[in-house]
Amino acid sequence: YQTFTGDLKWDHHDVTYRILNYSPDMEESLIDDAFARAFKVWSDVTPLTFTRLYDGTADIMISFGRADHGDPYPFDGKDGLLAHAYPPGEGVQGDAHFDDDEYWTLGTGPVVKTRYGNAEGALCHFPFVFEGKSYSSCTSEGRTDNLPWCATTADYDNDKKYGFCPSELLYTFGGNANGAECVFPFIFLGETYNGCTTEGRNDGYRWCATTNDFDMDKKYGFCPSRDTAVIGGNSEGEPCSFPFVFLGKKYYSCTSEGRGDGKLWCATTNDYDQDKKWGFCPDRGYSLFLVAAHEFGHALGLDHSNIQDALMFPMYSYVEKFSLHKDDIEGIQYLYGPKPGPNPTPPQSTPDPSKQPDTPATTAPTTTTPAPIDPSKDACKVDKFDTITEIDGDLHFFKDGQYWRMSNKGLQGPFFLSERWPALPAVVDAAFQDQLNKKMYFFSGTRFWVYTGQSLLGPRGIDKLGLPKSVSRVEGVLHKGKDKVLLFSGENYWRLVVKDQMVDKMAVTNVVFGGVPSDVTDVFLYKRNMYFVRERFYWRMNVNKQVDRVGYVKYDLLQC
Amino acid sequence: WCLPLSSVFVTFPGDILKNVTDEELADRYLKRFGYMEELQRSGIQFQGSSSKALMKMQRQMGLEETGLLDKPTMAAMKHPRCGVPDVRS
Repeated sequence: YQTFTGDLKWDHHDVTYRILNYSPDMEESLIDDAFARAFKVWSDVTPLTFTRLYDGTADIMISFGRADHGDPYPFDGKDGLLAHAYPPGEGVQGDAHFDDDEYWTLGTGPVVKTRYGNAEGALCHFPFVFEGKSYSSCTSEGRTDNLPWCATTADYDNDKKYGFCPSELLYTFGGNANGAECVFPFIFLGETYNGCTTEGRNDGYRWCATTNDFDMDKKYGFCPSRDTAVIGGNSEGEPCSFPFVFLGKKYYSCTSEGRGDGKLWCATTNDYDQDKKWGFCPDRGYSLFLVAAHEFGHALGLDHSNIQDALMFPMYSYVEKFSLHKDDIEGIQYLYGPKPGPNPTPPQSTPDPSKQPDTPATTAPTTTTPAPIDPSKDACKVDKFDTITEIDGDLHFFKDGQYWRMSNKGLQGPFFLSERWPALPAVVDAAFQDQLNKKMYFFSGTRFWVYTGQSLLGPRGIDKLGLPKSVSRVEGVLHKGKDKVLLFSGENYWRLVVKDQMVDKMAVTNVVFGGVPSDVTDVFLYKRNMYFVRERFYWRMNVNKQVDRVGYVKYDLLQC
Repeated sequence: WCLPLSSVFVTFPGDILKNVTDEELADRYLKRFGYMEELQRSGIQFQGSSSKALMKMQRQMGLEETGLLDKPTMAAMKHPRCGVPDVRS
């Protein structure tokens, strides 16, 4: 690893950041989440904390821009340079800039979050089948209003789950119109426009008026990119027009003809030869998370590494399961030191006293030998808990017949489930405490138990709560007011009226919590925040329904 | 076999990434990322001045240090990357 000359670094550990604008390529919540996760890469291994500011000057100001974007280092169109960042300091120092001529995704192709429809904001599922035909992008087939839509499951014909795709006909972002949709035609400087335009701007962003007369109302917003929109070229944001004519020949799909770099392109009108309108076809895109994590490394004081697998290596490569390289950890810890708190200790065999030397050691030990730990009794060694829930104000972590309690005294346990709640099976999928009468509800498979102190009701089938027979288990629970809870299973949840022990008839819906994964394996409420858990990670949503933290269960909640 | 039968290259309007020769691309790359300082280059032929810079770049990128514009080096130069220079003056 390398640091910048003079070991430039922040002189404080509570670093702030602010997102100044967004890319049209992804929904804002997905961009927020990518940045939050990228910061977490560094806060996991240092004493640094990162707080997001919504106005004013932050240490790290994050922005998207194209070509000349206000500093002496212009970007270069699609591919090539992806982003850059400045080492710590005042002014532009510490800031991170992302080239918006890139196609920003999570690294594996379009990430299309839907709005409206009946899928409650789920992501599009590509490909999906509609009327027997397979679609790999949003379509306006089947509609007369031209709105692009997609299915959020593989088979619309069976599941009928759909939502609308990003489109200027549905909403805008940024600007001053609170996200209102474009109004076409609109008038700008006396001219009439029937679509989004880059006229009047020098940054290449497409915009529209949200009333029919911009000259009079001055209301505008930026147009979100459609998933089928081309990137770069001279028609940014327009969809490909198939078939199109190029050098007299008809093309029915993207082509690399005419280019020496092998990049796929298409025309955005039906005749390239005549109109010369074109752009690059959408591809897998670049992972905003990975690029941001790299740039934030610069913003914290790391220069480029020459270790190819290190995050701070200058070239981009996509990795599915990211973990910070030893070289990056050593680099950042050289600047800021390690994260405070005990390190995880490997299990060790119990020393046999008979084999200990009976002569005293000649030098005093510099470290204390950790007490042997039985992995089955160490919560820090558990990769994934069966469920986590708050009981009497303390978090309880359940795993295979045991549970741990995290209180202000620290982590205690493991305790045996059978000692406190003897009727329960070893694996508990979900649990919650009724806030009114402190009864404990436990779910395992298709059964549930209710404990009032030591008296037991159950087990009973979860279908008795009004859950459909198709529900094979309840995976998580969120309190909704004092007398209702939401029971989560898969991507659905139901609202249970606790005193009636019955779910509302019409209250089944898909997960509508923005910014959290749809495939969470546990959900719980703790100190008024909602936690959505997937494997080792959690997404914390505050009372304003904003995801304000993404973290590790092990390090943050268990304080391992 | 994967090349089109009759390749034609056109200049696409608005294309920032123009067709450039390998030498031009390498020259720009070595300069942009700090391997070759501008003063060092003035008035000197590419081949002579850049060999050291190329080797420096090849070392940084984990490539064989040939000092030549070989295929792996050109591929590395075309690879998407961060805009922060690798070498500082």
